[in-house]
Amino acid sequence: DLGAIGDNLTGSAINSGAMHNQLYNLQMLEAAYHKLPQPKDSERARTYIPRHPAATPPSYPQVQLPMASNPAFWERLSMHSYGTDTMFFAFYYQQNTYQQYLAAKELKKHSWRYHRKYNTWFQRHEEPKVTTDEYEQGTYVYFDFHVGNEDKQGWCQRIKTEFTFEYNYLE
Amino acid sequence: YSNIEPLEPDGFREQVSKLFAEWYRICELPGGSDAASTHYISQLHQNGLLKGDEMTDRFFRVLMELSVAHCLSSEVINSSGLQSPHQMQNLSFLAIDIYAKLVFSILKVEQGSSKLFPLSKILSITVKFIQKDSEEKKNSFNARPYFRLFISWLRDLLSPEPIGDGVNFQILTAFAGAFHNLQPLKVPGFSYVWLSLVSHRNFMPRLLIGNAQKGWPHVQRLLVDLFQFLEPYLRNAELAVPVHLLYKGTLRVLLVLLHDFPEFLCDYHFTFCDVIPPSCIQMRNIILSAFPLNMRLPDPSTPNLKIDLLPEIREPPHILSEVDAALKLKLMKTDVDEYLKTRQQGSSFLAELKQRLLLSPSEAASSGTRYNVPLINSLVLYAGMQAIQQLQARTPHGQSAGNTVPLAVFLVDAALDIYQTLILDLDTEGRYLFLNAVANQLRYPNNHTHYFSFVLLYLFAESNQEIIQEQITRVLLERLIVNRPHPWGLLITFIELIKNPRYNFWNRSFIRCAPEIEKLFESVARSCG
Amino acid sequence: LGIDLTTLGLNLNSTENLNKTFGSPWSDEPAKGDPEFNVPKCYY
Repeated sequence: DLGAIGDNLTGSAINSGAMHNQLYNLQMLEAAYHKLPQPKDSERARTYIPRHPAATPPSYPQVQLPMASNPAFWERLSMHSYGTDTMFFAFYYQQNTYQQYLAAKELKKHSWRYHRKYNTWFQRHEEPKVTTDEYEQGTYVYFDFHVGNEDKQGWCQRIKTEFTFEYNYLE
Repeated sequence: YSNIEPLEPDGFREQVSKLFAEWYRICELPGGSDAASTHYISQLHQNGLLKGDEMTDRFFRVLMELSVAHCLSSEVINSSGLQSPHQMQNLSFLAIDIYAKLVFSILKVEQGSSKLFPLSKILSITVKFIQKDSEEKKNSFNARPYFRLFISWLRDLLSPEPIGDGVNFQILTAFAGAFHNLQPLKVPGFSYVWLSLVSHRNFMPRLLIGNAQKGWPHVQRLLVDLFQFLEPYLRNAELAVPVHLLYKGTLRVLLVLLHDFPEFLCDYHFTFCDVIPPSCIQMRNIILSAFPLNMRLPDPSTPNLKIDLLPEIREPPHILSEVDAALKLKLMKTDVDEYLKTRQQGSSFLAELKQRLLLSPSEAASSGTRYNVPLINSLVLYAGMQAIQQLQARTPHGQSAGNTVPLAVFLVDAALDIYQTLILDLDTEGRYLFLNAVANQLRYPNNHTHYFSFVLLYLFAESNQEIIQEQITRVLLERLIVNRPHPWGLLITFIELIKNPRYNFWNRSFIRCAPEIEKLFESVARSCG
Repeated sequence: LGIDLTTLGLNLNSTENLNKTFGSPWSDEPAKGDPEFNVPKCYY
């Protein structure tokens, strides 16, 4: 009897208005207990809305496979050399989507750096010759679009020597 | 119109329903529908539906009715018949999402114009709608559609491209106000959704981070709302299953706060201790165990730990609660100040103290105790703070208000008179609540922890009634035998009590009052090294 | 005596903030994967 005071649920407490509220509240809580918010109630399906939808034969998949939104899929894909091109494809053709976000994350993991002025991904080809607080200078590989004549067009990777990567353009 | 609820003009509901269907088609357009939605919203303006008047209220009310009804009508009762609480009905949130997107689009379009269509207007309509829905539906009220609605708004309105820079904080506080009006005491059927929203990673952390802590009072008020709802049920150890779930959810939220925002718990500990019942020891310990992120606590069981030499021990803790509010409310502050200054021996102040701490019989019935606990808490901490100030003013600079100060100086203070009067005049219950108020200050190294640790040990040493020593031990021990965490100040006080021969602890008869108590003390002695 | 708070699904020794992946007060599962993603404007 020297310690925590139990609730004196004596008659007066039960009859007083306060107790009635407590009983009512408990009943409402009990009812709500069977309708708890679910994790899926707060998840929004990351549906990709194609910018320029085109009708395709019904035999083609009409909606994205859930796998395309699975970070593990992108991690495994980017392990392969051909995977890098897939990352660049997703980055440049699935803009403002979860896929672009995942592709960019993978490219960063493989030490590609996005240049905000040239909107191009660069990767050090070797240790830079000069590094200061503002920039680094050296030889880089970068992912580019080759604008040759019709049949020569396409994405490719090039070497750029003596390039200065100013850090305030680094995303 | 009827004097209760103005009836809708004929055909209003059908018109709104058609508009909603049209909005749905716009949302379904592939590749985004900016132009179409902007045009649609300007049409709403032209129809006079967005003036912010009674018509606007009706418009949003009907949209909510349509969205919620659609959602709940989609409830697929599990084929398994009987539902366990967690086997949930699958609801379609299509209409809710469309409605959320309409509101977001209206707010975004408004962003350009001078009058940002008041989000608070939408939220107040939503709050009234939910309150009315829960009062009408009672047990069959389902809060999940509203959970989806608020989550969508929190996600869209607070995303990095907010609708107008720097309004994030205003949006957060608008939601905080709405959640305060939907607190469990007002809408008990909303409680689980309410705590999910209040603690959501898109909401609570954003109110606590940045903005020069301007969001802290909002989170504090919401937590107090929660504790006030739980309080009557937590006075007893055994909890009904639904209350136990709410209690466990509260513990999770407090642990996130303890881990990520300990200063928030530190600075409001006094307010929270007012609304957490004394029997709720572990939950209170979580709050009292918080310490500033950049502080390193010395291990309390370090042999010969010199507490007074800790640099932090001289610093006052940061307290955002209004410590003297209860004293002012009961018109006691002036008398307390008067006594602390003059220590008039003849005054009746001390003699009347106990009486002034009692509740009226009706208040006592509803609050489960005969004493005004917030008033006791306020008196104990306020008097102690004045005493510490006096002590620090008197001791040469740089010395702590600890036992380096000649004890005589320490004894001189009037606060101690008040504590000694209370410990002698109060009955068992009152003394327990008084000792709790003192023990609630045993936290991380600061000068309150130091002073109140002294007060407890001094009262133990000076009292000539074994029952007082027993109760002081009880108050400390019951906070130590519960599962962790344990506040640092509590541990160092108890270790001092059992180790320092001055208190002659191991010869007290009450530590052998029963075999299991004797065993308990032996195990405590071992664990305290 | 309260409960063992380490059984509530929160890694209290984590050096990371818990709030970023706090899923819900009703479950001891952290929020799945990247609960939210935002693409910087320069990626558009």
